[in-house]
Amino acid sequence: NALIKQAGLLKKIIDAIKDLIDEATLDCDNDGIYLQAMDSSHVSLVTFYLKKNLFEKYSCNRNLSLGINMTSIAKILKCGMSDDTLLLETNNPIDILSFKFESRRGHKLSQFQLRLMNLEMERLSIPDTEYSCIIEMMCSEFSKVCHDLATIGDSMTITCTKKNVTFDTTGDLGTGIVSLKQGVVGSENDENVYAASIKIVKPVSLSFSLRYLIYFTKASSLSNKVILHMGEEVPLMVEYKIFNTYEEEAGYLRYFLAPKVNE
Amino acid sequence: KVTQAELSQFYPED
Repeated sequence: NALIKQAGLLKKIIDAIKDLIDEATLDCDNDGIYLQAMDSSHVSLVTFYLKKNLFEKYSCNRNLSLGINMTSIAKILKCGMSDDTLLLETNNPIDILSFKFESRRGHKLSQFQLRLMNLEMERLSIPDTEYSCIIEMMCSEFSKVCHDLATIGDSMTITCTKKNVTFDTTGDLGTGIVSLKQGVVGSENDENVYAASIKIVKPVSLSFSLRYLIYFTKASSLSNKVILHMGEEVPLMVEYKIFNTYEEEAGYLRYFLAPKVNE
Repeated sequence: KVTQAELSQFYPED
């Protein structure tokens, strides 16, 4: 049983991954709900963790693995309004997931049932990684950089040093480069400050496919900031933190993307 | 030549 105060939050999370992965299992235990799935080309991977405190009420008395088709769950979530409360429940035997939406004023109740699937998922083990560079920037800025550079080239090189982070690309029509200085990320005198907060152990430069990076920016509505984790010889981790309605941290959505390599 | 790596080159299967 999981009761979420704003159904729209779950919809945003599913919408941010449904174009990348077709199917996934929701692994539920008493602490929360975890998902891990790779895209069909095995180049990128998405994980999310929805902690117990994301929900108004949460109980799960035994570990469950719920096989979900992403297009189907997205269709059901679209039937609710974003400020409806949403109660998720499973039956016994566990072959359906039920969605009960209740409008804010309590005048409308709707219920949908999603047929669950038996999925044999390939699962990767992601070790705890000491990244060389951790870059925090505004989601809107990261999204704009990716979309702008994608009009020029197919891949983007991210280079992080102590002083700045640069994003550059090359295509048939020419080149593009965007550089963000190390500085405070956020608002200042009601003006957005477009800079990046950089924590660095060692400078890193890696290239990534813009097509995938653009998929990731669909999570931009979850949070103001995005955190890029980079290290030599490891996939990029793009992290969006998830907050509950009390603005407490209540989980994350993380994308992993294998770099382009010189052969 | 630049090629796209796969995730399994970096992370083992669970």
